[in-house]
Amino acid sequence: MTIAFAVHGGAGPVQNAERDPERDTALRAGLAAALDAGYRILHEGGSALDAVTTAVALLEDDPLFNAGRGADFTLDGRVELEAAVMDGHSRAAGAVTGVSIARNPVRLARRVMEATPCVMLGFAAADAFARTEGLECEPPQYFFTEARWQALQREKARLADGPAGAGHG
Amino acid sequence: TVGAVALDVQGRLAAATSTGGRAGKWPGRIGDSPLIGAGTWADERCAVSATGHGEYFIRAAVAHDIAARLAYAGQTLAEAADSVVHGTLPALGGSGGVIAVDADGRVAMPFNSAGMYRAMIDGTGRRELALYRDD
Repeated sequence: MTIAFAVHGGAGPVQNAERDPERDTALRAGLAAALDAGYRILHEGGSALDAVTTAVALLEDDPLFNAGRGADFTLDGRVELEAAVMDGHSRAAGAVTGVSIARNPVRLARRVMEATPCVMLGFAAADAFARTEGLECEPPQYFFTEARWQALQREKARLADGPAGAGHG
Repeated sequence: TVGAVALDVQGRLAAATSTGGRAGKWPGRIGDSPLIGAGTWADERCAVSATGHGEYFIRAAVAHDIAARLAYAGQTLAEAADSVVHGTLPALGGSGGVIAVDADGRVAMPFNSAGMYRAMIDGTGRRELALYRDD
């Protein structure tokens, strides 16, 4: 039987002049670790659902990637994390948005899928569900990284110079 | 944003996506990652995880559109993913990319931005890891 696996760590407008060889090496190592962890699960006969959950959780724990620890900040300097998981065989799906305490939002999304009749929980309800389920929760400082904080300051400066509403999607 | 897609030995497909959103996003803003059919999708034909400017991925229902092209138009995974990422998305003004795997173990990883951090091992065992367009 065939198995296959892929991961991504985000897309963006990184130009040649902005590249940092040391950072690139670390990014490659993070991607390789997630790829190998997920593929190992599949190779040993594990489920696609376990493979994607494990790999995404690893990337959430890596501060270089914009998810979990290392997430971007909102305009008011907080994190509002989002995640989803879907099982193609059963069409079961779970998602969370506006999460502020779960160390691994993807695991919270999976619990939404497996333990509730809902597809998505958001904000205070999602945080409360993380506690109820006994998932690992973290204080705000866990999610702070200097690089993301500086990105927020640059975005605020850009917005101050730009048209109203620009950059908020 | 980070994500993963998988095909297991029993032929089951799955997708997962997680994100912190965008720097300086409005409090309460919801992107495409948690929206089933926009940033994340899996069915019996393919699994998709997206990354990019979320509002455009929502408007284009990117992940489900790729799956629908397999189901209704008979496109291959590569054709479907390329059509959406290089056709539908830029026509709306959106940038980013997707990773996708189909039930035969084929993997597609198209993007229309300068880079997309990505890695895969497809059904033939071919391994690839790259960060930028010219990698």
